[in-house]
Amino acid sequence: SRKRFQEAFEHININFREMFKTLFGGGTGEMRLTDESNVGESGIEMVASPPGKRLQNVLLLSGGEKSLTAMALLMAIFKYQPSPFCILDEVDAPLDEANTARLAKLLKEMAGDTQFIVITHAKRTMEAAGTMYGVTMEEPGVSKLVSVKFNAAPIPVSEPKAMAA
Amino acid sequence: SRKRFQEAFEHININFREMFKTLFGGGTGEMRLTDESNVGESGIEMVASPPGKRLQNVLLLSGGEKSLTAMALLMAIFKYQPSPFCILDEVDAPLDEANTARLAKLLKEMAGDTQFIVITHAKRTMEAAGTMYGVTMEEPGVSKLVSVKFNAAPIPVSEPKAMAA
Amino acid sequence: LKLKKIEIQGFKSFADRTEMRFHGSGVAAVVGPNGCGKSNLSDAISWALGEQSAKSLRGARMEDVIFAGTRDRKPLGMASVTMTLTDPRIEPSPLSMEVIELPPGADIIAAAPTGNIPSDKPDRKRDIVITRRLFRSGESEYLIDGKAARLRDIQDIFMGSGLGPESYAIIEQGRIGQILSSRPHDRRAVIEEAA
Amino acid sequence: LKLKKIEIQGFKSFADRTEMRFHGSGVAAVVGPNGCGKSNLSDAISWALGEQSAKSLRGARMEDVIFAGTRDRKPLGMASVTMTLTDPRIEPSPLSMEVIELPPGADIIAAAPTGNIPSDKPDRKRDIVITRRLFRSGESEYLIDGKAARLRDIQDIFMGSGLGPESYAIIEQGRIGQILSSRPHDRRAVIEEAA
Ligand SMILES: Nc1ncnc2c1ncn2[C@@H]1O[C@H](COP(=O)(O)OP(=O)(O)OP(=O)(O)O)[C@@H](O)[C@H]1O
Ligand SMILES: Nc1ncnc2c1ncn2[C@@H]1O[C@H](COP(=O)(O)OP(=O)(O)OP(=O)(O)O)[C@@H](O)[C@H]1O
Ligand SMILES: [Mg+2]
Ligand SMILES: [Mg+2]
Repeated sequence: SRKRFQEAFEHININFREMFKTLFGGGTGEMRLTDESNVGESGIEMVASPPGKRLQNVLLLSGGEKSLTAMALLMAIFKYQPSPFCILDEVDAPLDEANTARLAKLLKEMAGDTQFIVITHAKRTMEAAGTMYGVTMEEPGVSKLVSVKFNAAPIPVSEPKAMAA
Repeated sequence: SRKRFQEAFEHININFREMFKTLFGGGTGEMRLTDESNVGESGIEMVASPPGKRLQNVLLLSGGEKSLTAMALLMAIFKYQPSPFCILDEVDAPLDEANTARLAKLLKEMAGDTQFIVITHAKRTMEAAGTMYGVTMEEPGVSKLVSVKFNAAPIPVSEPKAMAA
Repeated sequence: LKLKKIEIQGFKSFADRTEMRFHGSGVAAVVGPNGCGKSNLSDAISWALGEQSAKSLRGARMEDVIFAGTRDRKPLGMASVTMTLTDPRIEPSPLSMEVIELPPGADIIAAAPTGNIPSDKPDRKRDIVITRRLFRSGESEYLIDGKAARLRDIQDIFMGSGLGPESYAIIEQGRIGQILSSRPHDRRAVIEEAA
Repeated sequence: LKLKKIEIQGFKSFADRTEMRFHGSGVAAVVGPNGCGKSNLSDAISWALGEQSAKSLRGARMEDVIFAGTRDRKPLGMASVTMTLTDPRIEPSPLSMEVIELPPGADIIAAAPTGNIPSDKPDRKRDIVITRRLFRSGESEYLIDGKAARLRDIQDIFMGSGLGPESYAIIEQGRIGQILSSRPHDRRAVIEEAA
């Protein structure tokens, strides 16, 4: 079991370094054991340096840099152990346009095995989606699902067939 | 001093109801004393109902609704007691486009006495600004201020005269 | 395991019956104005997986997930969420819930009981249908493929599937910031869950 | 009081001397990619007002506000922020810091000392120039209009101006969510501050 942790840790760390580079367009991100001599009980800390910046604790990064680093870790874990689906609620809120686009592209690439459900207000993220569900409250306080075409008004439809569109 | 609190509370509450209606395009938002019989020591709770929804504790609202309600409270306090300046760091991140535009319009109206400094990634918010400061990191890890024209590339300028543009 | 469909009724702002079908892979965007119910959909899925903390579902009590009414509509007496998942790898043989003979290489999902299957005729061989209901009286109901079950049975289905309680399969609004600020030993727990 | 200008050097990612001038009213947007330094500007202003909690400035120790170097640049030994404010209402008479005779209706800002004014020749009659410096040795320096002062003197200037510690004049990134979740008595404190 300590062996399994070590193996998971190393694989996920390799993925994390790769995901970080993809999302930041360079730079270094990795996990480190707080106590190398005691793998069975050690905690994990994280360090990162976006391209050109110094390596430092992830807590010193900017709001957007932190979110992107967190997504890199998430995707690293998923690559090692895919979940059947993954719900991301407005993870792109603090990201600028370039980072939003890079994240959306990565989600598309990772979505071969996993159903990603991304709640978002960002156009760049919507552009990467193969399917779009619109939620409306025509009647105040009562939610309703509708079919959405990009750049067109939502089409209220008799539920629920349109959802597979 | 208890009298001053009561007076401030009532004025700010009137402002809050008004600001809430402006930002939500209707609905009700107000502060209530947790203990009406003991004004000298009572705490304050907040209730809100966006247009058409039930009146309930503000903590049950959505992410965007909470941010907008918080901004309504902030502006209510400012109207009563303007600060010389106000820095808002990405308060529009959870807002949809319509709410972002309404907030930006309100900030413009409130900015007669107060210098608002709004850090943002949202175009609607940038459109309401009279002045724009661009921050870049041409040299990685070193921040630099540049003049920004909307829809044009930032113009690096010899500091600092351009900042008043 | 692939997500196939969810049916929601009386859960938070979804007063009327709502059905949401999925491809099982790919990127699906959920969009709409502030306050329209997008995060409520995410809560419905967490709840169907067995989430027991009302606070995680942004309520004070579990009863807060039942549609509480609007100015023009009365509150409802029940919240119900049904989730249909498909396991594309398996060739299950007809088994009852009690006597489980697992084919080589199959995990426990393969032993999904046959029984009274809800209206959409899910693929009996491959689908698992989970239902969770809460009544305003405080009573709860749990169904697996239409048969009464305990909450514990539902939670067990998802253990080790990547949808367990320590997993990052559901990132609630605002939670992305917490992923990095977790303590060194909490971080270890997440890696161990994936191991 | 109106904000006129801030000058930053060696503070966080602002290694080189940076000047930012303001109109004093209106909406100014600060824009740029993630991680370029926007929130650091906000931290610089908080710090100049007398913020004493390193944690509120997103650091572990106060020393963390000094430019820590990059791959190609060495760390610096000092962080410095100078803030110039204008009080448009007053007609101050030349006063020293010790003997304060307030004109009727003026608040304490009217007693801004005359003295050694920095390069931009602020309006001596109306401007107040505040400087805060921190050296890597741990030493701090505070100046009001070029004269040595204590941190306490700077904090006093802003008491009751709407820029005090309980005020909402500076909303840090992510803090907007906290405004509503504050407890009933914390909320009272904010209203009392405005009273
Ligand atoms: N039990 C309930 N009954 C009725 N309405 C409810 C219930 N619980 C929550 N709501 C309503 O649901 C709405 C919030 O929905 P939700 O959080 O899903 O919004 P959202 O689409 O995610 O918005 P945002 O983009 O701002 O995050 C609120 O207006 C709230 O009043
Ligand atoms: N003492 C320091 N010396 C050098 N660089 C620093 C120092 N403190 C912070 N930084 C750097 O400043 C950057 C963060 O800047 P800041 O938080 O202002 O970004 P931002 O523009 O607000 O980004 P976002 O849009 O993501 O919120 C980080 O890359 C961090 O490494
Ligand atoms: Mg939401
Ligand atoms: Mg920031």
